[in-house]
Amino acid sequence: MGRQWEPSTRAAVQSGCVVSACRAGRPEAGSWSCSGVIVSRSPGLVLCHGGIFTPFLRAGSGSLTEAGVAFLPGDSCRDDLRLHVQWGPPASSASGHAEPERPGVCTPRC
Amino acid sequence: AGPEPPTRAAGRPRPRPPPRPAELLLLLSCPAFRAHFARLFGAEAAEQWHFANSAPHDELSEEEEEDQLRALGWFALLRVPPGGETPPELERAPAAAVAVAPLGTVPKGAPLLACGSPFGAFCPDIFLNTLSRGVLSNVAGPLLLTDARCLPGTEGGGVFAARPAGALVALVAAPLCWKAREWVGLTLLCAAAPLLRAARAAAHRLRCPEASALAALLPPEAGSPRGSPLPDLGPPWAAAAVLVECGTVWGSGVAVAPRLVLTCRHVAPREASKVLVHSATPKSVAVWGHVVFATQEVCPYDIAVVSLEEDLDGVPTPVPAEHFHEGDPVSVVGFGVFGQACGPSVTSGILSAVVQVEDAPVMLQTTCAVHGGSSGGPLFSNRSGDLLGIVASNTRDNNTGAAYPHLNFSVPITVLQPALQRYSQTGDLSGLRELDRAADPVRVVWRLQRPLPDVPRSKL
Repeated sequence: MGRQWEPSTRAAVQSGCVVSACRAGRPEAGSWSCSGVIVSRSPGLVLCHGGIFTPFLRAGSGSLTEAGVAFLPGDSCRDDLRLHVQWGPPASSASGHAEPERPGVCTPRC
Repeated sequence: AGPEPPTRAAGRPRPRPPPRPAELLLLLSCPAFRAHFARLFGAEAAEQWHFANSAPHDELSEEEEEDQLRALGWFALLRVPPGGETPPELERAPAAAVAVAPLGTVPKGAPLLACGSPFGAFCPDIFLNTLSRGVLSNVAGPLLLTDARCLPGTEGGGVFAARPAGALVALVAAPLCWKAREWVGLTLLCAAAPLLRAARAAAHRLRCPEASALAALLPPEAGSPRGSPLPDLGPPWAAAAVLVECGTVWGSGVAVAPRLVLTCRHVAPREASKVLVHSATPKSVAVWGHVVFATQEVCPYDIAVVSLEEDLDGVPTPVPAEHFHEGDPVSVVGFGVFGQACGPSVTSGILSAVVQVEDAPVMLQTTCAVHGGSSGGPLFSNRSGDLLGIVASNTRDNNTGAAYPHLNFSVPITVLQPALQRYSQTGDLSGLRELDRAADPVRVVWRLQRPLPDVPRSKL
């Protein structure tokens, strides 16, 4: 990528994350995931797509199309909704420490 | 504008923090996005459009597809509580909050960088934060379209601008769009600024005081202009594209002189027929004209020339290119997909092939996404802004019915320019009529046939 992209690439990779949703104690029910953006680190605030929440809506997906509804509070989803956010490693180590190598990681030749 | 490998810092891979639990604060939608979505994709056209994460022929229950459609314009604000096993350097990461581009500050045609994780949480070691580049193809309020290629699972991913550097422009609403069972090759986005505004407003209305405090911490718009947003300037050459309406048929065209528009024969096929030409930039106007020349049905060059009754005020006349360089970055501007419902779309790519006959270019191929309705639209060089050609078609596999928007064919402007100049100066159509006498090898090229073998001459 050209140099003009360096700030955008840095911002994108630092703020990109994955959000996954599942039912507490019911792994067999499956999980849903999408991408997201960390809009604030302290406190940690993430914007992601709403599609992964439709299976958890108490009133069903119809509540998304009710006239005049622009938002739904978090408790619109069932109590057994469990969310996890995963992001990448920091772009640079602020402490400057050498990082430990991951044991057992190798690249076998095919 | 294809998917590119994830950018990784040089050296050893850094350990990825483990997934962190989060809580849902609210689900939100941007009302203006929903209104524009309903206008562009709703009504009669609704049956033609699909935004599913799978191809239209894949099995997806009606209920699942309905759910996806209902949730398309919805996003979620989550909170990640502090603690856990987060490495301390992440907590101290410099990017405390993203910068957000105000709506309207990124013009059509501007380069964009999409960052998402294809297939969501599947194999983050490989797919987390994969980058893809493209341009801002079209704008309808907070509903944006990009030709950066995105995949299922990138919904919610951020789309960033090169200018303002690193500013968050939008979030992916639907990575894949299908119209009439054909992949359109554009990704649907919701602008970030109005979405965050909606989040702030919603948080204040929640009964939870904590949520209201968090709303104050949502990132503001960077360098927000006072009053109305900046006008959508875009590249100056993009304004040369016009919409051409001939009876019930419509397509695109390009103004090559104040009263002269070039389009395709299959858009305006009959000489002397009346044509209505709409320009979108700098202002929306419609001017009547008539077809002064259209190539014959058997002519390989699918071209028509329209003479207008009035000047197209303010519409720039592009400079015709004299040379073509394979691999050069190019853009197609056309009214494909949306027609009059929205301004012209800009799609980016490279000049992938210049097909020559006897050392003269007779066909241009590009990797830009080209859709039905783009025919007649201009192909521009991104480097010089020169007009390279006129889009004539994209590609369809007759065996499978699949369309390929990223392989398309244009008539080089060098084929047309001498005749157009002669007509502009003298009104003489004879140069244009010469196009109907294109040599057989040119016909073979445009029929996508193999070159004719050299036939041995008879000695008789």
